[in-house]
Amino acid sequence: AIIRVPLVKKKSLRKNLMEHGLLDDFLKKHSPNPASKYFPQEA
Amino acid sequence: TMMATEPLENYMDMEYFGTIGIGTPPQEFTVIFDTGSSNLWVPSVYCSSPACSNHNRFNPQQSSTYKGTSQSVSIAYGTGSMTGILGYDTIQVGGISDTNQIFGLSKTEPGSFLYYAPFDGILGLAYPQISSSGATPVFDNMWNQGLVSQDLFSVYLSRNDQSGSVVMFGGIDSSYFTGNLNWVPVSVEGYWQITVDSVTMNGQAIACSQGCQAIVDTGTSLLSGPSDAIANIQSYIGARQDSNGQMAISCSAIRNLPDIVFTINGIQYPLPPSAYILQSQEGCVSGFQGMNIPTASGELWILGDVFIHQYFTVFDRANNQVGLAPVA
Repeated sequence: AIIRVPLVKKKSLRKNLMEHGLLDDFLKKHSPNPASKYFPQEA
Repeated sequence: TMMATEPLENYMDMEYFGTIGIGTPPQEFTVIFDTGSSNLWVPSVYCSSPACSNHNRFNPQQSSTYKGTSQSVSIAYGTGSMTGILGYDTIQVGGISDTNQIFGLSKTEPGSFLYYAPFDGILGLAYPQISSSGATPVFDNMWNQGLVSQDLFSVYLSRNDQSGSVVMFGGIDSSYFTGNLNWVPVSVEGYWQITVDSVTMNGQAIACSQGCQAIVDTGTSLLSGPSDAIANIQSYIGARQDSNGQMAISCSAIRNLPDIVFTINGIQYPLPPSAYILQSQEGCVSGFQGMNIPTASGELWILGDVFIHQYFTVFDRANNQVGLAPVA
């Protein structure tokens, strides 16, 4: 009785932005710090 | 108001997505199954932001089982916030009906970049302790209703295939791994946080020499650690930042570099270069990613999909432990 949810691979947001010429603009406006997911107060 | 923080950068490189249905009849959504957060949210018809226009949107009026609330929800994205309301409805997950599930319905979503996100929403699988406003996470609700026979779930990520990856609720399928599962106690119940003994290369400690904490996070693509430690590793493996914000590396390095070994609870978990160097048609990039961590929090690592590709992972809520075994 295992409930299985298949996961499918899709093109990442980074690749989508890259293909639409928007990645540079995104990176200029954001300074990615993965830690902010876990430390919302500090972020 | 429910407040949550879901920095987009952690989802920038996410490639694995699942489908759920919400409501009666079910409305379909593509979501990230994220062990690094605990809330469920999807876009709604109340949202007219450009980002929502390109995604499936939940319409409460087309669901006979929807129950609204007056509670608002806000999820910060660094430069803006997704705002919305909380409601209850039936969630279809892997053919099972999870009734009376609380979830967020977005009304605004920030930034044009979200328009291009390959997912509609997020389904959090961490502990209820970090769920905003005490909203019951999906897996807790499933367990409370007796929908799963074991209080655990497991994740297998197929590295190369378009299909084959799976989240399994309520059980472990041994065909996905080799040998035995090694169990690691959860050190802090909130995220799926464990203690790492060391990170070594060629038998020498390259980080975490005094032990450190790590979060096992299916909602983060890469393997993250403190900026200084990661900068050293990028230097060791010859990775350099490219114009896309990634750490580019020669694909030929896959044949020459040593394993990087995470020792956890006394067991070694080697990552071969074929695991920590990500190959695509555009070239190769490092699977490591630095992050700025508050000093008081000590040395924290995130074991994202780069690690989970190599190790079948069990998230055992009954015993508050994580099970790891090499993928088959």
